[in-house]
Amino acid sequence: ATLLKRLNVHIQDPCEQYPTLESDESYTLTINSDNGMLESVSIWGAIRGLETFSHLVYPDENLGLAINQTVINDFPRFQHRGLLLDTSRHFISIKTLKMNLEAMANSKMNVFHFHIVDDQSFPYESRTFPDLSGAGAYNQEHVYSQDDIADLIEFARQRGIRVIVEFDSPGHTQSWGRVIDVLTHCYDGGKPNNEYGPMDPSRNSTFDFLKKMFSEVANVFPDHYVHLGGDEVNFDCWRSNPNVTAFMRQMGFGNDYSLLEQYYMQNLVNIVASTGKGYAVWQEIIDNNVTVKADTVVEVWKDPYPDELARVTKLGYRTLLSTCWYLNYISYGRDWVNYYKCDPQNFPGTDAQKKLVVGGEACMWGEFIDATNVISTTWPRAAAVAERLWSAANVTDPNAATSRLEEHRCRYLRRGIPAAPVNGPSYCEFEYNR
Amino acid sequence: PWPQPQSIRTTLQQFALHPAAFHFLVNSTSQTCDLLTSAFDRYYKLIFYPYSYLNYILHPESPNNQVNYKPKKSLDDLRD
Repeated sequence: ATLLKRLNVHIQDPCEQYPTLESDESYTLTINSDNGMLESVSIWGAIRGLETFSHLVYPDENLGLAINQTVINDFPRFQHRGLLLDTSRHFISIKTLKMNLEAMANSKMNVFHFHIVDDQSFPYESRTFPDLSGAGAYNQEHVYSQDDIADLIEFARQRGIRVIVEFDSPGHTQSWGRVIDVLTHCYDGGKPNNEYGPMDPSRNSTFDFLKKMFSEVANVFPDHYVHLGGDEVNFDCWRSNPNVTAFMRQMGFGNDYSLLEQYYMQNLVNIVASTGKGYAVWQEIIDNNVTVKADTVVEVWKDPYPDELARVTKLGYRTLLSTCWYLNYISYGRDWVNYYKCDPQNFPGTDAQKKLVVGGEACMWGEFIDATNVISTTWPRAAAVAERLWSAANVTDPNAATSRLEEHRCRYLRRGIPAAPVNGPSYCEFEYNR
Repeated sequence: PWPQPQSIRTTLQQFALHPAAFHFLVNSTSQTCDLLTSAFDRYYKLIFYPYSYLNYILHPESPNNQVNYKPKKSLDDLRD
């Protein structure tokens, strides 16, 4: 065998600072002499090509390490290949989040959807409102400082991964209300009952707060997109509050509280748009007829997902699918096959509608996940989603994928990432922590 | 590879790799790119020293993470 002495890397365009939804990740990799060649348009394509190159190298009894003569032309089927981690229901350390980013890069995923806060805790340490985490986090060790956030964003950038942060509202905000008086006071029998509902759209102070908060978020997170959530708003508390009821009358909303939700979101998206950012939202925003910017990305999470995708794309919005990739629903056996079979373009629609689907996200909600199990529960199951989002539309046979996924899991173990077995009895040449 | 590339052609002809006789080389456009040089550093370690790689990237400052594994084959073995 000849020694492969060099991999020549040619990138056509100057280096970009951060990846975007429009980044070109294509590359060509050629190994056919003692000089290999990796060519790409952008740095992001070169990073994907280097990952592929690392997969092609294998241990060989005679040669130590070997690579076969190979030519690869490659590009992603979808531009947005995301993974959501929820760090509110359980805290996940920066070290573990980095390990997850590394696992994402190993499967060419390119968006970390950082679901950083929710009802249960507010671990984001705000510059403008430090008390939000001061009272809203589980405790003061369970927070992400500004340095932590910057460190994580840089770690992701090095791997061509975008960090899209989610600050979900007006619901899912109980932890915000422990310090800042922005939530609706719920009433029972005409009196406040010391419970709180979604953010209170009837008070101007709510939007004054949101302007300051999202101005900070726009500065801290460099990606063009912020995720504004907007899902699962419960109207009961709004209904009980006399000030909100009076505001409903004043605005002519009658008893239709979805119009109040629409009013809140319309104000919020206008605030965020004024910072120059774009936004991603859960599908309810569109369901409730909020007018959003043309570059808005709408994330579908409800079933039946083919109908939901058809409806959202018919309205002309760029769309993500996550419905069938809730990895936190853990079951015994080869559940990755169902993730592998789910296709974001499997819905009745025109070619133009299908082109509006820009990708999807695997989601790992945090009720039963923390640093003890997040990596092994997520990986390599999320890799099934990664292949669906990267590879050609006709790469659909789970039987053909099984041995490669098995090899990929072993690759994770060799690289120090504790990816769980997903295909029944097996072994890896290099076991974890052996 | 995972995920499956859009197009891949491969043969049984093998090339050997050895950490003492392999490097990445860039064209002039790419030489000023910090992202690329750090990617080379990472992938060199990942390819030749995968077992220490994760500790290296999670604790880059730690003196315990110097790469000092001896390759299974010496370069002379391969030359033979």
